[in-house]
Amino acid sequence: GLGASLKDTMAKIANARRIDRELVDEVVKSIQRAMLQADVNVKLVMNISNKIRERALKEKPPEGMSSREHVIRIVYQELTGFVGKSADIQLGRQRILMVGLQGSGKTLSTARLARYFQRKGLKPAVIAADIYRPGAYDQLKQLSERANFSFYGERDSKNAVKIVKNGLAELEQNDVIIIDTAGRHSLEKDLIREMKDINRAVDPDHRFLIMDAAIGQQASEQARAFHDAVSITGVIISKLDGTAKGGGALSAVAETGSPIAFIGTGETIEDFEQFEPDRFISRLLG
Amino acid sequence: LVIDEGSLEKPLWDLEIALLESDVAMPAAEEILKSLKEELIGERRKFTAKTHKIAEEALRNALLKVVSSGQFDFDTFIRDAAKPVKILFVGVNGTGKTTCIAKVAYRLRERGHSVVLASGDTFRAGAEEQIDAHAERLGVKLIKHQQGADPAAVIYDAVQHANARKLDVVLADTAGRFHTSVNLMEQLKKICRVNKPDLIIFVDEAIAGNDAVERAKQFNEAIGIGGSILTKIDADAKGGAAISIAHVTGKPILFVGTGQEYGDLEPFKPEWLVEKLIG
Ligand SMILES: Nc1nc2c(ncn2[C@@H]2O[C@H](COP(=O)(O)OP(=O)(O)OP(=O)(O)O)[C@@H](O)[C@H]2O)c(=O)[nH]1
Ligand SMILES: Nc1nc2c(ncn2[C@@H]2O[C@H](COP(=O)(O)OP(=O)(O)OP(=O)(O)O)[C@@H](O)[C@H]2O)c(=O)[nH]1
Ligand SMILES: [Mg+2]
Ligand SMILES: [Mg+2]
Repeated sequence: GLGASLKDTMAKIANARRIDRELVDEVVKSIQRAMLQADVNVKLVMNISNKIRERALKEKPPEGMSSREHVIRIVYQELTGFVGKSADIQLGRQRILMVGLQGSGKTLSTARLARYFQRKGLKPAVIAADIYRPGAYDQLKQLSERANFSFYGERDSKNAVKIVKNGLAELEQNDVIIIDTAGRHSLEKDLIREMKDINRAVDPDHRFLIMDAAIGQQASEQARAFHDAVSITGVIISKLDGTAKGGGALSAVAETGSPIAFIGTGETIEDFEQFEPDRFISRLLG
Repeated sequence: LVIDEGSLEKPLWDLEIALLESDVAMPAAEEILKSLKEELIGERRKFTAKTHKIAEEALRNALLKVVSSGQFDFDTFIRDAAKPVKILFVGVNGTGKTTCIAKVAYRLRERGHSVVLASGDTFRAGAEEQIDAHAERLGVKLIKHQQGADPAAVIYDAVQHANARKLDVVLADTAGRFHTSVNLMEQLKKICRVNKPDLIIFVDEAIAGNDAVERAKQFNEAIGIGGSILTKIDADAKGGAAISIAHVTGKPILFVGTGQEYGDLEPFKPEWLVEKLIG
């Protein structure tokens, strides 16, 4: 696969006596392919790979480091520098709003995030504010019952803002309140407006964008739309237990200027880890 | 003038970027462009004809060919098949399988067919309530067991019900699963062994990128796909995943999902998609 091609190219550098323009071009080309295959935004791939090419040609390997290690180091530095540090999660009272595209993993992540705070000794609660999807109320209610944290929802209500206002009052005794919302995309103007209304009613400390690891070139535009609407403060990447590499997350970071906080790695409420830049990048490059 | 490799390099690279930006998976884009290159090299062209226009036209035809492979009319298939027709919906998590079942049930009912649904997702929280709500709204019977039940048994039950009541179509839902889970893929194989579906529909989303190839390939190798439905194309997705899926399975895209309502299911039109991709 693409991973092999990147490894082969790196092996070539290992055996090269010196790094010349042709070899660097070959490395950059295989890095571009790895990134494109990982769903990184096309324009972003070109920008990042140009930066890598520039540095690989200009910078001398430090004392004692092989040319190959030097180039690999540049690649990792550029990519981890781009994706930034893992988000700094405060373990205190807060309200968190969960938003994202249809089917991206918001409802399960709402429960997983609550479980995360529960494991840290805090008292979490969740609000089911998705009034459209049939069974959304039951889905979140069942998850909260299994893990034993408070749940608020109004099964037949058609007013998400009312639900969150009532929920916030009802769940006052809890440390962390996490609000699940309906899936929506940038062209569903009514739903974007609803999201803004919910955001205003909750005035949350955090607004997390939940993204499917498999999202393609749409990531950039959708992240931009969510950020323009409610100002995203963190990104969650779900379904990294599949084969998708999550390159769309780089666009999400670029468009929202916010860090990746957590990753979803399975279908149970425990499959939730804090984001680790190095592991993510090495998996992305295959 | 004869088209040579050199003059093709930039046009093909530009076309590859256009395909990648439209979510055609890299392996699919590369293979299509590779055979295009072989086809074009050595071809003659008029002095006035631009190489990139020739390449673009050739690509348009190649894409049309890929995405039209195996096309059949779903309504005709239903009409002519022995009853009850057993249709299984499969795919990875969150792609829109359950919603597709509701949309297909709606479409079948509009055309005068009798339908029964099978609640084959016996695992996920709220899965049964979700399909139950759809069944109720559509006025369609739903066969369900308790949570944790064997999905093969639920679907089997639904088929028995259809036989007993002389119903036309059984639409069977399954839990989302990743091809990387050996257990869940084995469970899916068992569902197919026990129930022998007449049509297996792979449901994937237009917003998926490169993974569309991998998952279509793995599902196809595991249980054989009869056709696909591409959902969420209304999220301004270019729909390149259609090329990826058709390319790797050789099976047709039957419908596209254009929204969250029951009516948001349209028959797939190859020309419309290719126009979106490189129009
Ligand atoms: N394997 C795996 N499945 C996941 C992960 N995250 C979510 N899922 C599954 O993906 C599907 C969609 O998850 P949901 O939480 O319902 O997604 P959602 O964003 O709330 O969907 P909508 O409310 O319809 O927009 C479900 O089958 C989840 O179990 C993950 O990290 N790994
Ligand atoms: N905009 C849009 N949303 C869609 C479309 N099809 C499905 N959805 C939405 O996608 C989300 C997931 O749909 P489901 O039908 O639950 O997906 P699923 O594949 O059954 O999910 P799992 O069973 O959890 O694997 C829901 O919010 C649907 O309303 C579509 O064509 N367009
Ligand atoms: Mg949800
Ligand atoms: Mg489902």
